[in-house]
Amino acid sequence: VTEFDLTQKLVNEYMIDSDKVAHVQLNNPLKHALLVLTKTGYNAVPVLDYDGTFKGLISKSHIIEKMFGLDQIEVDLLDEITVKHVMDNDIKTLQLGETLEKALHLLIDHNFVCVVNHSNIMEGILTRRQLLKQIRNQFYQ
Amino acid sequence: VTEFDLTQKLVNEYMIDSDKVAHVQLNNPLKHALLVLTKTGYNAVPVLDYDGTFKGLISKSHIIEKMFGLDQIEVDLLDEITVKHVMDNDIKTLQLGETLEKALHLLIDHNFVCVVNHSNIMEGILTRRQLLKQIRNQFYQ
Ligand SMILES: Nc1ncnc2c1ncn2[C@@H]1O[C@@H]2COP(=O)(O)O[C@H]3[C@@H](O)[C@H](n4cnc5c(N)ncnc54)O[C@@H]3COP(=O)(O)O[C@H]2[C@H]1O
Ligand SMILES: Nc1ncnc2c1ncn2[C@@H]1O[C@@H]2COP(=O)(O)O[C@H]3[C@@H](O)[C@H](n4cnc5c(N)ncnc54)O[C@@H]3COP(=O)(O)O[C@H]2[C@H]1O
Repeated sequence: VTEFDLTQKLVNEYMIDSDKVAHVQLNNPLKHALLVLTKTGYNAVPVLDYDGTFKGLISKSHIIEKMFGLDQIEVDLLDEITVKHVMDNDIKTLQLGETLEKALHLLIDHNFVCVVNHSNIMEGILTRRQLLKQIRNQFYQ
Repeated sequence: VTEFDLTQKLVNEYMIDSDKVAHVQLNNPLKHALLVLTKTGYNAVPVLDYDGTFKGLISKSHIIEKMFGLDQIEVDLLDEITVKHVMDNDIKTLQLGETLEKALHLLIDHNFVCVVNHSNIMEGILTRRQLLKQIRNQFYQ
């Protein structure tokens, strides 16, 4: 049995690089956010500011709940309401150089975690899938 | 280092029992399915037949894609289109008595896997969260 060691693996090597991460911006209208989520097929994506700093997450659930709250006639409000108004901005992140062990603790309650640098710029995301693949590769092939 | 052994743990002991699993039925209208998904907060739930047999999964994504395809005026069609018409019915399952090792392989590409008995009745679901908790408990506290 090999030593099971997530404390020696850094998130940097296993994250999905930010250029491959679908995201939306704070001031995008909800209609644009729903289009990105529907086209990519993801249930939630990171929200960044214009300068690439990480701000939080937005999910299909957030937008559907908002749509349910609107009158049939006002669905075109989705052009006016922005991501900023329905996103979740209380989200933990990982720093570059942190370990997969720390990521494991966060991925128990979250589908993915954003990895940021010291200026809070998003460098990538670490997903449950990436972590499970590492665990599988270490023990079973 | 303890031996990392998912081959000795059975899915039965770690699955969420079916009485705690939100689900919809084949003949439910999409409007009901969207309500269940929105109220529970889940992105996808199992689809069962009237006798409890497992039939597949339905997700918010399936329903939103259908809504996008409809004319504004026809949204009330959601009362008439049923789960059966938009669900994914090509879904792998786990059998009672199978191991967490087998579950690990399936959970790399799926958020959760349904556990069924020999009559294909759903007994529970095994989620990525349940598996990650077991891995964390075995190595890190
Ligand atoms: N287009 C696709 N092709 C193939 N498989 C797909 C897929 N979309 C989703 N999946 C599968 O479904 C899981 C859950 O996706 P979800 O969108 O809820 O949740 C995703 C999504 O919110 C986010 N995510 C993943 N990759 C992303 C990316 N490139 N850009 C932005 N967000 C991403 O991280 C969460 C966890 O992703 P993870 O890969 O662990 O787990 C994914 C993956 O196994
Ligand atoms: N109401 C809630 N309270 C607290 N945390 C919540 C939550 N809803 C979702 N989450 C968190 O978000 C993750 C993804 O949820 P999702 O709905 O996309 O994907 C879920 C959902 O599709 C399904 N699922 C989980 N529990 C379920 C249940 N009791 N009934 C039906 N489906 C369930 O299994 C997938 C994976 O679930 P998992 O627990 O691994 O992972 C969950 C959990 O960590």
